[in-house]
Amino acid sequence: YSTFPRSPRWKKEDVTFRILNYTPDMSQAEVDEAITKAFQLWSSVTPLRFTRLYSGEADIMISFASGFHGDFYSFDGPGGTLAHAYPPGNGIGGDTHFDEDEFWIKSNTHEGYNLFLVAAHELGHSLGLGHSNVFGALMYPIYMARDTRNYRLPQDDINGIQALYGPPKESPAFPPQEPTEMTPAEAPTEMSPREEPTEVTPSERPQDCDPHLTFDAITTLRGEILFFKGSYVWRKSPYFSEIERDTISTFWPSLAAGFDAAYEIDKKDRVIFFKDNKYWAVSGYNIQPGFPKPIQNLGFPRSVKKIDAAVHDQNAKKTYFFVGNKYWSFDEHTQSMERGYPRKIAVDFPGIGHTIDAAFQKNEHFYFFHGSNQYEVDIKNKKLVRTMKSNSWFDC
Amino acid sequence: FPVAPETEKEDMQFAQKYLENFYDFKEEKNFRTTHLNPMADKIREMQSFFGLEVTGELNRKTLDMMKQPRCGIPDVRS
Repeated sequence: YSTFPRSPRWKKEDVTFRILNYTPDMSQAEVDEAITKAFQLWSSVTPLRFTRLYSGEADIMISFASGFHGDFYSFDGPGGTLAHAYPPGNGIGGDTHFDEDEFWIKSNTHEGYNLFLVAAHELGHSLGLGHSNVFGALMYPIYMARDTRNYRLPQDDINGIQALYGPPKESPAFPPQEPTEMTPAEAPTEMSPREEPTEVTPSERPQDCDPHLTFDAITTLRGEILFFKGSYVWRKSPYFSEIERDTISTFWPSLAAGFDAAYEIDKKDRVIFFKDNKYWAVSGYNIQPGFPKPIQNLGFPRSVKKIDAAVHDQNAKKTYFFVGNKYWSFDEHTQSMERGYPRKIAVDFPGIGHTIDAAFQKNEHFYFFHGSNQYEVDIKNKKLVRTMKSNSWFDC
Repeated sequence: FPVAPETEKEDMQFAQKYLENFYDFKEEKNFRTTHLNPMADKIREMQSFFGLEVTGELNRKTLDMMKQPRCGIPDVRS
């Protein structure tokens, strides 16, 4: 994280804000909610209290404007610069401006820029934070669409704002009645995927070239291959030579770490993640509404509590689910399990005589992973072609 | 995806504006320098900030990063 030169900050805990005007892209209630949630992010980790004014001069004046709007930083039309804000101070100090030429949205179900995310970032500036070069941090300068339903402030941003204001005092920073204004669609779902305590620090990142490296799940995603283990993900892209390492929460903050299985249906631009008896569908960063769903919806008997691995055959339009020493075949056309399953893996895939941890398809081959080994199988004749180390994709 | 400017010259102008806005680049008219490309230092600074390969050259990945929608506050300040 960084701060502005000389680290300007508000010398008081009670900071006022005022919303001067609205964007026609969203209802006024949606704009109010997005900005209120954004303030709540910061007040929940500092002693700061934010009070809204409806007239007169507030510390943080919030407005939407296009092109030249009276300060030295004119906006630039659609794209490019989305918004900016000024560090704490008198006059324009603390003020936040949104570029009205952008299309502002409430949730990521359609194109546009999520006002809550951008507001939360700009309010970081209004409180004294500069940009962070930590990928995935809220104060990272580049816009990244994310699922905002259970959005949590990343640790780098918490460290930054607490360096300026310290941690919160015991009493809640917001009057209790405010949060209830969240619309039901935004309230955490009963089956919200993140079940573990909130402050979980990721375990040590496994080494790329550890000869004993195993994976929880592997899938393709828009031409890349994603390897999952615990809270970590390795990304192999056809466009960049080096492997990129991230955490799952960087892309899908509301999904719990430790997937069981994952597969991509390329034609629908959709990846399905499995954990225990539930599964989620995502499209890029966006978790599809209506998920998670119980895996029984796919046609598994009740005796199946979780699955080991899944792979989608793009040519046959079938998805294979692996559980123990058996596997099921799911017909994506009819959206139902094929008759005659489950079958023994070893019978149909000679040479694969064990359980499967993870699987994915690339070109004419399936790649099955078991422990620290990987098995390349020719899809057409289901013959084992060769065995490799599980991390052979990492150029060790 | 970002819409790419058509010509290399446009790319360079785009990059110069970006570095002026966000990396405090100042093109000194009578700037005598041993650098063939006075922007190279600032390109290196931007590449380092975003964890890109630090080459000082305006390569495709660097340009793609510059075209991402972003906040209007500078990344570095003098």
